[in-house]
Amino acid sequence: DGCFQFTRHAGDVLLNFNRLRSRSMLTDVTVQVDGRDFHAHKAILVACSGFFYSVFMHPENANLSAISLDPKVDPECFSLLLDFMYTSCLNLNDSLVLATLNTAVYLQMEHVADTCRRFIKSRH
Amino acid sequence: YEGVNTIKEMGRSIHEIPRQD
Repeated sequence: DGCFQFTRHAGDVLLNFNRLRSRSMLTDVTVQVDGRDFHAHKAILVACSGFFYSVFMHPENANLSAISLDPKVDPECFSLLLDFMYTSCLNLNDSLVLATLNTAVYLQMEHVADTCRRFIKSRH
Repeated sequence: YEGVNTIKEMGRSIHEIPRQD
């Protein structure tokens, strides 16, 4: 007897969640960012972001089906970070990295923020 | 989950949800 550890299970599960998102299947919240709507799964948002954890862990917010973020949040950067949550890939480029850092700080995604800071430092 | 007798299964672990039906 033994334990068969499926090494790619976490990635397979996350890929399926991203497929559900792309088909708006079982998405249970719409995140409104400066006029753009993003459909997502609360469980993924809460698992990846301290900000969403603090919002949805309040019982009165648990059933929210829409949430508007602070207008200072850049929708392009939010989209990048949402893709990161569902793929583990963080697309950084010189033009957006500072705004992405600010958005990651806002969403309380500290490890991503640290990566943005290291990216900025490596560029100078 | 690194037990003494853990066998690493490298293949897919679950079904793949299609991009569309």
